[in-house]
Amino acid sequence: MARFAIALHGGAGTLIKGNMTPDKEKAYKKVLSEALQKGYTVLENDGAAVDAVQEAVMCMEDSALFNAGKGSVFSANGTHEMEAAIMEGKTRKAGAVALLTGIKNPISVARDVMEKSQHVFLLGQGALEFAKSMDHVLQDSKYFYDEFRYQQWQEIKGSSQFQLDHSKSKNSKFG
Amino acid sequence: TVGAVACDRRSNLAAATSTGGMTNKMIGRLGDSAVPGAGNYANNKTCAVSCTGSGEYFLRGVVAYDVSCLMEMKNMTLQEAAEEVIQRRILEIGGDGGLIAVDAEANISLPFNTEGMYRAFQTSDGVAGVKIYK
Repeated sequence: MARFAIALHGGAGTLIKGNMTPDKEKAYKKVLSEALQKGYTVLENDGAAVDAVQEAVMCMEDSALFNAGKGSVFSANGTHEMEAAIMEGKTRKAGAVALLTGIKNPISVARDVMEKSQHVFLLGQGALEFAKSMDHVLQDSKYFYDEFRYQQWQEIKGSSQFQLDHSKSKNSKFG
Repeated sequence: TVGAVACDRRSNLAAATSTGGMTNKMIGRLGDSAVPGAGNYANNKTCAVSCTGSGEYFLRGVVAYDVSCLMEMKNMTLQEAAEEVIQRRILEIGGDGGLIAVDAEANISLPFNTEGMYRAFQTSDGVAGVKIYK
């Protein structure tokens, strides 16, 4: 059997800017460790890479600490529009969703798009209807509410600026 | 944005990426790293990649696929290709962020060009870490 490996990223953090307390750092590392362990266990038990990455990402989506799933940031109208994509290297099959609201684990919907639809990318209402048809777990807006994320949004709400986790602002003009 | 890449015991690769976008983003804006080819890609011949950063730049740079192309067409190693894309190509168009990648020999690369990256990794040879790069 060949070597195996897994790697994760949790995005880039606003808390790095002098705000990372030992307790917060511990909390972030705890979730990262849990996600890593879930993914690695799949591989260790001879599971498929695609299962390992899905497990790991779902674990981070279930945490309010990371900008995905439960921890998604606020968009301009105060909603949470999520995106997810998954791809396997053997077949180069891919599945993706975007502009998706109210779904607990967008990555699992992307997996179903890859395996159970004839398509690669579903957006918005169509993605939501597909998720519902596949019995994915729905969550209301309270599930996605986080005070820290809300305050981040309040700082730039009403402006044309938007903010990545690790930078103050990004100009809205792109080529 | 969160993501994972893996190489299993059969040397099959996979990548997953999920994001809540950007704070105060325009409604209907699609384009964070969770777009196939731009911020998410897997090909057993080369690598699996998941990106994080300012999504529009990753779309313009077709970053995840670019790493794979550099390996396939220029015979770069995973580390060389990932570094080339994050430390040179994406910077040339003003992009910031990073990626995680793994190849079919379970080599891992974790380059980034901005502060505050949350990373975790583990290989079957016992190399492991959970780090917040400041």
